[in-house]
Order: sequence, then C-alpha cells, then structure tokens
Amino acid sequence: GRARLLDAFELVNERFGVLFTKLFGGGSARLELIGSSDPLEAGLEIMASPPGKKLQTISLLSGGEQTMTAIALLFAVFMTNPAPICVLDEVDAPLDEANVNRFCGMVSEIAEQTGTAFLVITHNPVTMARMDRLFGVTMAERGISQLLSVDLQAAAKMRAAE
Amino acid sequence: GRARLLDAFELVNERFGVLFTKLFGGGSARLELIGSSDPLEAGLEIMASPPGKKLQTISLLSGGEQTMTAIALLFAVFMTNPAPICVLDEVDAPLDEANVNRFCGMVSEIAEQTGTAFLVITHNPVTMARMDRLFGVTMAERGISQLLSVDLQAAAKMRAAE
Amino acid sequence: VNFTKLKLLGFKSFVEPTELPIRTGLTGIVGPNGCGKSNLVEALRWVMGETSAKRMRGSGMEDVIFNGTTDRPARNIAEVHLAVNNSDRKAPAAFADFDEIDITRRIERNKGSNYRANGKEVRARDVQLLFADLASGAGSSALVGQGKIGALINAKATERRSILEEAA
Amino acid sequence: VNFTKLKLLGFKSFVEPTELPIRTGLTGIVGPNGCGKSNLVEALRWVMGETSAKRMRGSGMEDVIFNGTTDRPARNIAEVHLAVNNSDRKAPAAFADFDEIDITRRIERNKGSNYRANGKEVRARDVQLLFADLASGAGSSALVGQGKIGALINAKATERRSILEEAA
Ligand SMILES: Nc1ncnc2c1ncn2[C@@H]1O[C@H](COP(=O)(O)OP(=O)(O)OP(=O)(O)O)[C@@H](O)[C@H]1O
Ligand SMILES: Nc1ncnc2c1ncn2[C@@H]1O[C@H](COP(=O)(O)OP(=O)(O)OP(=O)(O)O)[C@@H](O)[C@H]1O
Ligand SMILES: [Mg+2]
Ligand SMILES: [Mg+2]
Repeated sequence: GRARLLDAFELVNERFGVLFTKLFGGGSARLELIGSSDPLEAGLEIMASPPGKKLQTISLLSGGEQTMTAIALLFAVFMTNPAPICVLDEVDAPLDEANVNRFCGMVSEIAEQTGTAFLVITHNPVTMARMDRLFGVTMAERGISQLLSVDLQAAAKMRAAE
Repeated sequence: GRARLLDAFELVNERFGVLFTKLFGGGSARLELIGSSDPLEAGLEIMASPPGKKLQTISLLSGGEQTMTAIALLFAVFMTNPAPICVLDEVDAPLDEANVNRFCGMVSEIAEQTGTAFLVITHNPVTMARMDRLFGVTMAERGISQLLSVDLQAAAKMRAAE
Repeated sequence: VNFTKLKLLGFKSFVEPTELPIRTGLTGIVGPNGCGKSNLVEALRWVMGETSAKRMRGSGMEDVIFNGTTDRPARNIAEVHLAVNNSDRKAPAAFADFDEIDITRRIERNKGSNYRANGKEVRARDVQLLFADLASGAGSSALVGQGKIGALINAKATERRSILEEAA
Repeated sequence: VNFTKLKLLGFKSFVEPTELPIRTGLTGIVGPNGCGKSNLVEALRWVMGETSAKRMRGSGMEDVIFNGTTDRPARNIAEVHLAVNNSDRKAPAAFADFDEIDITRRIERNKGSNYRANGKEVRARDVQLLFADLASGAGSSALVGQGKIGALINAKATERRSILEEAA
C-alpha cells in the first residue's frame, strides 16, 4: 500500500541522489512525487542539475545526460532488491568516453557488492575492455546466429587494431 | 495531389532499393502503399531483407539494421530534391564499425554529387576520421558552450591515442 | 539463488543448440549489427514468462520460432532453458526441494507454448511467480532492452511511478 | 542557394557570440555529453521558423534564451543569424534582389520573437516559405535530430507517408 510505496520512494530517492552525483562527478538530483497527495496516484518527477548547471527538469538535459540520469535511477531501484541478473543492451551508445568509463566503473562496483551477473551488450571498444569475459555473436552462415567465447587477449588485440 | 504523390512514390521507392542494397552490401528492400486505394490516405510500409535473410517487416530487424534502413529511406527522399544543408545528430550511435564506414561512404558520395553542406554530430572516432573538417564544442566554463575549430592533425592524434 | 546457464534451440536466429554460461561479474556480448545479440536478451525474457509478442518485436508469439533463411527451412519448435541454482533454498515454496531448477519454455507452431520445471509441466503463473520473487522476470527494470533506457526519461510522470512500485 | 554561416547570441548554452561556418562537404561536430552540440542544431531549426517549443525540448519558446548557470545570470534576449548566399538567384520572389540574405530571429523575454531579412522586419511566414522553397526548413526530414532516426521506422504507416509528401 501507501506506506510501502512511500518507504520505497525515500530509499530510492536517497540512493538516486548519491548515484547521480557519482556518475556526474558532482551536481545533484532528486525525485518528487507530483500531481496528487495520494502516492498511489502521484507521478514521479525527476529534477537534475549536472555540475555547474541550474536545477531543471530532465527534458532540457542532453541525450547523454538523460541516459546517465536514467542509469542512476535504474541502479537506485536495483540496489533496493538486487536481482540475480541485469541486462544492459547498448545502454552506452549515446555516451562520450569519460561517461562510458564512469558507467563501467559503477557497473563493476555494483557487481562486486551484489554478486549479480551482468550481461552488457555493446559496440564500444572502451566498454569491451572493461568486461571480465567476452562472448561474440556471429553469423558465419547468413541468418544463423552462433555464439563464441572470445579470448580476452584476442580482444585486446582487436582493440589495439581499432 | 494524387498524381504527384504517386510519381514521388515511384521515384523514392526505386532509389530506396538501390541505396538499401548499397548500404547492406546486398539484399533488397521496397516500399508499399497499404491500407487504402487512395494514395492520399494510404500508409507507407517498408519491406526489407538484409543479405541472406527472408523478406520481413522492419519491426523484426535489429536496431542497427533499422537505422541503416531508415538512412536509405532518408537519403532516397533527400536525393529527389537536395537541400542546401543536411544535419545528422548521432545517427551512427547504434552502428558497428563496418556499417559506420558504409554510412560515411554514402554521406561523402552524396555530398560530392549535390554540393550540400553536411553537419555530422558524432562520438565515434571512425566517423570523426572521415570528416573534411571538425569543430569541437566545449564547456571550459561550466554551463557555457564554446565552439572551436579542431585541427585535423590534432584529431588524428586524438584518434591514435584512443 | 543465481542463474547459471541459458540454452536456446530454434529460437529466432539461434536455430542450432546454443549455450550461454551466466556468471557473476561483467559478461560482454559483442558482434556486428543484426547478428543476434538482442535475440539472446529476448530468449531470457521469454523463458521467464513474457506474454507480449510486441515486446518480442513480433506480431504473434510464433515469431520467436526460427522462420528460415534463403538456405534453410523454417522450424516448427523453439525451446529455451534457464538453469537456476537454488542451493541457498531462497526460491518460493513450489520449488523449495530442488538444488537445481531447470526452467524450460517450449512453443510449437499452431499448438501454443508450455513451461516445465525439471521436466515436469508447470503453469505460466508458477514460473512468473518464481522470477517475481527473485526480483527478476520478463518485466523487470533490470532487463534494459535496446533503446529502452530513454523510455524511463521520456515517460509521463505517472508511468514512471511503476519503477518505484517494483522497489516497494 | 547555399548557407554560409550560423551565428548565435544568448541562445541556450551559447551565451557568448558564436559563429559556425557552413561549407560543402562533411563538417563533424564533436564534444562531451551536455556541451551544446544538439543546441546548435536547434538554433538552425529555430532561425528557419520552428514554431513548436516542444521540438526545442522546452516547455515554452523562452526556454531558448540563456537561463544562467551557477556563476552567470540569465539573459533576456536570444538571437540567431543564418547567412544565405543567393548569388544563383534561386530564392523566392520576396528575396530575389539580394545576393546575400541575412535571416535573423530574435526573442526577448515577455515580448515574443520576430524575424528580419537583411535588417528589415519580415513575417514568420515569409521566412518559412523561403526555406520550404529551398527544400529545407524547421520540419525538413534532412534535419535528423538526436534519437529521431528511429522515429521513421517506429512510426505508423500513415505517419510515414508525410516523408513522401516532402518529395512530391
Ligand atoms: N524468428 C526468427 N527466425 C530467424 N531470424 C530471426 C527471427 N526473428 C528475428 N530474426 C533475425 O534476427 C535479426 C536481429 O537480431 P538482433 O536484433 O538480435 O541483432 P543485434 O545483434 O541485436 O543487432 P544490433 O547490433 O543491430 O542491435 C534480424 O536480422 C532478424 O532477421
Ligand atoms: N536556455 C538554456 N540556457 C542555458 N543552458 C541551456 C539552455 N537550454 C539547454 N541548456 C543546456 O544545454 C545542455 C544540453 O546541450 P545539448 O543537448 O546540446 O548537449 P549535446 O552536446 O548534444 O550532448 P550529448 O552528446 O549528450 O547529446 C544541457 O545541459 C542544458 O543544461
Ligand atoms: Mg540489438
Ligand atoms: Mg546531443
């Protein structure tokens, strides 16, 4: 009911602020329940201010800033009750190199704390280099997928040749 | 009215097929007017089959395949009446390296044919290396954007250091 | 409880038997556009009880069955197994006695799909409850599909509340 | 006809006068997340006659005016200039006599926005027609905003027809 939702809101809001500041290297963010005094009817607003910028609603943030904010919220919810698996399908696509590194750093930290298995799908060599192990999917025969384990040394060579 | 739309459909459909096959290195694709015998009411369906795959509607294609298909359609329309400027804001984000190169190749070819000015916003070093000139946007002072012209030699160093 | 292996057979572009080990830490999945990476994620969501064909990018649930290429005929059956390690006995009562639980979902053209746990047929609801209890499942916010991270931001404020309900 | 220069002043995060030369061929624009790359695209769309604040990611059109940082006060005016080279005289009749056309849009808080061509005030409609005739303009499919390339694919079939109408 209401009490559980309010508890969850407090917990997630606090964690969201901490994770946002960590991902952005500063700034602050918070959640607000808006539109109704009854938490079961209310909406969830996200207010964020990257370092040095004024507090604003998230629609004015850039594509990369919105993704980093969404990641902070996602992980804030995830940490309240960690699942055995977490899948991130090309979440790093809009990020610049500095943000990719911060994102990977946070994923590694959470994996260590919770023991969760992370599956990270990516095209970004920076992210590939931060993985514990890599699997490649190929279509050697057209239209037929095949899964191969990629040797990390070979992957490092892949990256150097980029 | 109808006659103009039908003419445009024929023209765009033919060009779309050619550009799709070029971007995918094979396969085929076509447009269909569906849902009504009156072209002014009809919908535009896109049927595509990447090389070796069966013809299907585009919802079954992957994220990268959909982006390449959309690029082929966009340029098919663009070529019927080239504008003085074309802006592509991180269109290459979901693409793997082979597709980024094919995309850049097509943009270069069109720019040469039409004399259009292309503005290409990207985080991908492969795309950066294929530009005629680069501008960097920085926020040396937080929250304040500044535009700088980037020397291509410096950019090449940026890429090598990646 | 943790997951240890995902096995696919005839599921989308994975027509040949395919096994993905699932281990703690960070497992990267890489490959060219259109090779089948997101299909793997959908196999995981499907075996956990996904009911919406649209969320599987298809028009009907049978779109998950391998539909052939220019060189190979279509198949009639698709099957996905998820191996769950329950040695800490945290799984709900229906599964309490097992150390290892093999959850299987199988679909046959024109015959619908069914679920099995260690070979015995179970209801879709039992499987969905198992995963819901593990803070996982087809609709879990921890399974971020391609292009879906933006949906969290662009959704209306009332739609966003559902992510909180997951934490409640 | 071609475009030769875009100038911004007090527009979104470009509070200082900024000039982007526009030349044929491929001009790459790079920089970290949130530095202002997409704001440049919006400046171009705005000066060409954009009427929807939502398409400028704001709630009202005044959201394009620099709204300050922790160290600088907000401004009250935003201005964008687009230099158009008309030496081939292809621009529509209203602009036929000019070799160079400087299109300016300026907005002031609580006073609305207006357009000028070579210093003389013109209607929004004139500006929008100028660019529509050049197969360009705020709504042109050749201005692909961030994340919008997917919209072409995910749109309903009837919505997609509008791209054909552009070619007709
Ligand atoms: N039932 C099916 N039978 C055979 N192939 C299928 C089936 N359903 C989907 N596919 C194929 O799977 C491919 C899409 O795979 P997927 O979306 O997993 O690619 P991906 O590796 O995620 O690529 P990207 O990097 O572009 O996101 C499509 O090309 C499609 O033809
Ligand atoms: N009126 C305004 N005044 C000041 N700053 C603004 C204004 N409107 C937007 N901004 C700022 O501009 C930034 C967004 O810029 P933009 O979207 O152009 O970034 P970007 O370079 O495209 O980044 P990305 O690579 O993540 O897409 C936001 O951080 C926002 O705070
Ligand atoms: Mg994918
Ligand atoms: Mg941007």
